[in-house]
Amino acid sequence: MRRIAVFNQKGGVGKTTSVLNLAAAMLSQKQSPLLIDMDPQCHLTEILTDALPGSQRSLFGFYQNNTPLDELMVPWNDAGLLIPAHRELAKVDSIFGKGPSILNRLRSGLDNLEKKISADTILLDCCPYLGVLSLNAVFAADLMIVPISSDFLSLQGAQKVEKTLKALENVLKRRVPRRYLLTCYDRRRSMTFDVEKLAQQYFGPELCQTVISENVAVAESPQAKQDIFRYDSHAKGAHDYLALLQELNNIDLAG
Amino acid sequence: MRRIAVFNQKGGVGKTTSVLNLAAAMLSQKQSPLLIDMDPQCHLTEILTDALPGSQRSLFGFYQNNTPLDELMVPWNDAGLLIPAHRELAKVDSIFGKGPSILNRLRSGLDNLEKKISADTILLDCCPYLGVLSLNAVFAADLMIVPISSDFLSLQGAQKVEKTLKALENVLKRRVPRRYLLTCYDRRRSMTFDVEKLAQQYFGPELCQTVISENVAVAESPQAKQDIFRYDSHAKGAHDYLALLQELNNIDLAG
Ligand SMILES: Nc1ncnc2c1ncn2[C@@H]1O[C@H](COP(=O)(O)OP(=O)(O)OP(=O)(O)O)[C@@H](O)[C@H]1O
Ligand SMILES: Nc1ncnc2c1ncn2[C@@H]1O[C@H](COP(=O)(O)OP(=O)(O)OP(=O)(O)O)[C@@H](O)[C@H]1O
Ligand SMILES: [Mg+2]
Ligand SMILES: [Mg+2]
Repeated sequence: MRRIAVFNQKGGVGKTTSVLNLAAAMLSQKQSPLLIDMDPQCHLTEILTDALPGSQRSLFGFYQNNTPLDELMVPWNDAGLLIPAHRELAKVDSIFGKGPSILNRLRSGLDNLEKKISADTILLDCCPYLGVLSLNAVFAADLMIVPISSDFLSLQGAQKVEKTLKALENVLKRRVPRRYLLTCYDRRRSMTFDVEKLAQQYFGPELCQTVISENVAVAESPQAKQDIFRYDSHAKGAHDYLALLQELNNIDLAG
Repeated sequence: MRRIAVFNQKGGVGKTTSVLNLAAAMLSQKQSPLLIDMDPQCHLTEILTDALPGSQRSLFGFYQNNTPLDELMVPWNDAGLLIPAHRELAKVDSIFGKGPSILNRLRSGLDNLEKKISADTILLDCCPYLGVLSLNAVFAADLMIVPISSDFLSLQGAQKVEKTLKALENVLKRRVPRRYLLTCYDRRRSMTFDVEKLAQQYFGPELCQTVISENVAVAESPQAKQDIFRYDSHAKGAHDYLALLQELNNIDLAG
């Protein structure tokens, strides 16, 4: 079971949007993704559910009470599964601090989960802050996706992620495979191509070939509580997220 | 001296962009703003300075060593002043927890500062997380500006800010004057007007009349390490931030 963490500590770069729509692309290919909302802001949870669960029935229950992850899953979109977030997750940083056992908590929880369920892929939506929750996601992941919203400030954020990952790899004693993904890619602006050139320079083969086009339908779909495939399957955004899925399926996770 | 905190826990809504360009609008009107970068990601600091200061010469020095704020100021753009951020600020949450004395730390620091310097306005750029730093900004502010990047997810973030402020007002024993500001306002998209209608419904007279247009020059200027007025004073974004300044100057801070 592949575990993909979507993280960039820069805000608003398309983390939630990418988790939502990459999962929906998987569903369209008859795969079964499990989503874990790791953001105390609960944006993914609010899109996919009609009522927020109590804190004990959310990912917070796993951290606070060691509730097994499979007991926290709720269905979405027929074949998908979600472990919801809750605003109480904001306390995880202060409850736990940053010792090595807390950093591997999610990793072990997922090891146990995988003995019980058969999702193909686990997608982790992170908040724009590298605290205990996002570190849990990084330590649990087989692959990290770092979205870059085709502007200079989010490119800077991605560079910081790269620096942080290199530093963490000494601790983790392994390389975290990652891919940098240009989102909100607006071909009408020369800035988009300037950012793309720099990203190619900085990240080389780790920059995804697929780009996610700026596409207003993608921004509208959350209001309808839908992913882009349900909202408008002919939209450019749907096409791009499917292309991204195909590119990711071809990655050999050893590199 | 007016203290304006710019906060929305939603990422990428234009907090840093608004602090930068509102300050630049003030400079263009011969006012003298002091900027305080309260984001451990240091985006504002990186735009305005050529070299990041050591942690002791940043806002972190105020929190860790009680260094007076006026000793931490550095100049920018001839007449402006900045207190730089540093990534060590990420530790402030865990060092201090959330007792009442830490929450008023910045407020008292600014009270002392105002005896020594004569800036007209202090602008606080917050990170997308409501921890000790952003709470310090809220507790110190005479006015909060909450940017909304004209999409549904950032509107939801703004609604959460409103809920949080109402809850905090019981603790603060005062109402925090605030204004909600539509940014990245793209008149080509019907979604912009849908979001605007909802914002008018939710925030009424607290929604700014001024909107900040989607304007690629605004997104390009950080790469040149410039605000929009220096980068292209004829740009729509410059015009809009000047109009925002004029609207804010007319607010009676009692409401
Ligand atoms: N390809 C796209 N085209 C148009 N709009 C997009 C696209 N991708 C994302 N958006 C919009 O940009 C905004 C920010 O995206 P999103 O919330 O997914 O970013 P995020 O990185 O998860 O933010 P945060 O840091 O707050 O968690 C949302 O309103 C989203 O709908
Ligand atoms: N009016 C605008 N027109 C075009 N681009 C804009 C506009 N306002 C902001 N941007 C761009 O949108 C991106 C996000 O803006 P910014 O970094 O200021 O948001 P933020 O709320 O400070 O983000 P964070 O939550 O990460 O601190 C930046 O690349 C910025 O240049
Ligand atoms: Mg998100
Ligand atoms: Mg910012």
